[in-house]
Amino acid sequence: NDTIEVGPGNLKLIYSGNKGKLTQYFNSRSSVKESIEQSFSYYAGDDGSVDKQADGAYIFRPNGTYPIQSEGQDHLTVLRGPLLDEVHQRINSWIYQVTRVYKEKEHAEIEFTVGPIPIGDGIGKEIVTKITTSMETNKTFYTDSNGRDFIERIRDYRKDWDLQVNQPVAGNYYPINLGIYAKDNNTEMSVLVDRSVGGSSIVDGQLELMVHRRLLHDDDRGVEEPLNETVCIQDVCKGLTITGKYYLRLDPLGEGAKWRRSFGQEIYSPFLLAFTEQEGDTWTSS
Amino acid sequence: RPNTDSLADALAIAQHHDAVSGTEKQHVADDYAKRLSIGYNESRDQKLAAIVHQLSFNRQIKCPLLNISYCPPSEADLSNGKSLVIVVYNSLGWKREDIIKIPVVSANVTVRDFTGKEIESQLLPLLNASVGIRNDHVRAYLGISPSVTPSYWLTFSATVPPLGFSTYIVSSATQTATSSARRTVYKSEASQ
Repeated sequence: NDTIEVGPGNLKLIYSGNKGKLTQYFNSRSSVKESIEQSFSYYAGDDGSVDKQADGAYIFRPNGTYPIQSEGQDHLTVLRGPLLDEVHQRINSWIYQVTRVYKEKEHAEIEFTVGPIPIGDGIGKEIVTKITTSMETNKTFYTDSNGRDFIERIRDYRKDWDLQVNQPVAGNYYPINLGIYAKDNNTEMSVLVDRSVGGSSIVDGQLELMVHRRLLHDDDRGVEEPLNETVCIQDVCKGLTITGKYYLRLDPLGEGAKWRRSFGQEIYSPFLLAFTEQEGDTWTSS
Repeated sequence: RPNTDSLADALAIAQHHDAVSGTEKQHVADDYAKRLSIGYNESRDQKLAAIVHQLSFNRQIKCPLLNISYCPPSEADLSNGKSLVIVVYNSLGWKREDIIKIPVVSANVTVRDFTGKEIESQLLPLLNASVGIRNDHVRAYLGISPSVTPSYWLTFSATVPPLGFSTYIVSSATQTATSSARRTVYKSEASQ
């Protein structure tokens, strides 16, 4: 029927078979149902030629935003099983994504692998992933404060002073160490992260995370070099490839805090594994 | 006496705002990484837990690169009658159930809990595309031969008590005991 349903448990993610894109989030237990999209785009790094302030390690100074389209045929590979389903998506030659839905969990796990960011066009890039819903979030979203309280953020507004908006994107960006969420009258959309990233809600109903960046100019704030790290093997250097995970969950209004707190701790303190081997069946329970 | 001073120093230095935000110079980033590595190794290499004999972290069983699907003990050949014992530690104060994921070479494996009861597991093929984009570079850097690239992720559900351990045993099966994942490939036209 042109749709692909993924998830062995209560949570189902619906993908469009034609476009290979995520289209809907549905939890049969909580009855949360929301149309949803997920995409990648990049902010071009400002070179500082106009106002002497380049995009760099400290200063986020984007010069336009550009969607990242899939190259050629968009492959969606679905692996199904009794414990979890996986959706593999090769966005392009330098972005790969795996979405996992576990039978016993009510969140989606998204693992991204990004890099090396191409800079052959002479433009530095800051890569973001966006999750878009139809939620009416009224310019308001919430970000953690170094893993502690979630603090209310209102787009283009500061409680303590009259904000003159010169940077509509950068002026609304916040550090995300634990997570970010937004809500409307019915639903909360929460995203928790396994590493520190930047994040914002530039458009109502949308959350975005900055997952990787590679820039070609120094922002002249002291670091004295562009943020353009490479790794070299046998004199061949490449930009870095990064990987990370974020976790997406939609709850009825007022029911997301428990998950954000408890699962946030579990992300921070995953199971620790140790290995050894034994001969035959000599193991005695311990 | 062995201690965790190097790790403490490395973590203390990494509290600097440059380290937290990733805005340091490259040579400083390299220094942070080296200090953390020294601290990690000092804390792990059996120096602090000498009384633990059977499950110590010695050179043969350490697995610090599980995040890039490289884990020599789990990729070992289990067809010779040996089993892989996995001890799972939960550092939080509540009972947890989560999925364990380890790379394995063979599909013919089975997972049992500490009572010997077989538990449900699932094999996920390591797709070439995902392995390639992530691991080729790192594996080349580490000098790992492509021939030892594992074929599957073995996943199973582990339940661990608060601040406690659970033990699971992976051994070879006469047939594929795990529920193999069905793989479906959907192809879509790219949007312009």
